[in-house]
Amino acid sequence: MLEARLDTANLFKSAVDAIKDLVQDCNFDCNDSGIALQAMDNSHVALVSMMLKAEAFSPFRCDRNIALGVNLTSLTKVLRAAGRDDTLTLKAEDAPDVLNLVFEATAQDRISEYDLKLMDIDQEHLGIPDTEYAATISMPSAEFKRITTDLMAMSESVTIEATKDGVKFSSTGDIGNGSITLRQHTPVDKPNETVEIELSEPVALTFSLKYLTNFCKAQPLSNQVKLCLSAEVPLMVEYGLEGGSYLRFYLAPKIGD
Amino acid sequence: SSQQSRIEGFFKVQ
Repeated sequence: MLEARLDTANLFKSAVDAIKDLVQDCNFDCNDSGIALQAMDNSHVALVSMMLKAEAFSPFRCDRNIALGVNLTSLTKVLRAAGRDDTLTLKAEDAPDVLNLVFEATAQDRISEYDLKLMDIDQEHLGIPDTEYAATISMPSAEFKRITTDLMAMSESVTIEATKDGVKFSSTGDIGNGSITLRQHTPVDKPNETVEIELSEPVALTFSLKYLTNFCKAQPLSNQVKLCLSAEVPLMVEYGLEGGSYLRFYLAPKIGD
Repeated sequence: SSQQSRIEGFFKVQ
């Protein structure tokens, strides 16, 4: 059986909130290392990969592999009933029909309990190869959100170009064009505002802004976001969580001219 | 103009 308790429901609420508009039905794959999720969006352009490691929970117990087939819209309805600071406990039997969720507000001695019906989901699992990316950009997640929102007003696509001089986001549309360039920036007193660019070779790729703005719904999960690019492979956008847990998005590039 | 590629073109189905 599965039993996984989070000190605050916040993490799980925000993670589900971040992906619910991109993927609808997906399996939460539970085993002794934690809870993992992989799912493609309907048009098979983007892929979500989430890993909540066992260490993120206290306690965490899962003796065998359990797949929890969940409709995220339904899960969102249940999670809406959880206070951000409530403790959250997820429980399921070995071959479960339901996912049991318990929210506890310890200060108020209030306990709420929900059973969410599960479904059989037969999903393709994609193998994501280990990639040495040509460019890895770490930047404030709020800045990334601002850039994608601002450029969305100009065009449906953005070209991300990483060079030794910095990273440039540029868009061309019917009304004109726009760009934002960020240079490496490491303020000693404000680590959350750091922009770091690790570059093995210059790279430029074009992506759909519709998906990038969607990924930015994960912004509350982490102050920093990591963008990993290599020529002609999907962009990886990573929101790192405490203890090595993560929420990653992969986005297939736009190709040709 | 540029064409949107699909994710399965890069990551193989397991």
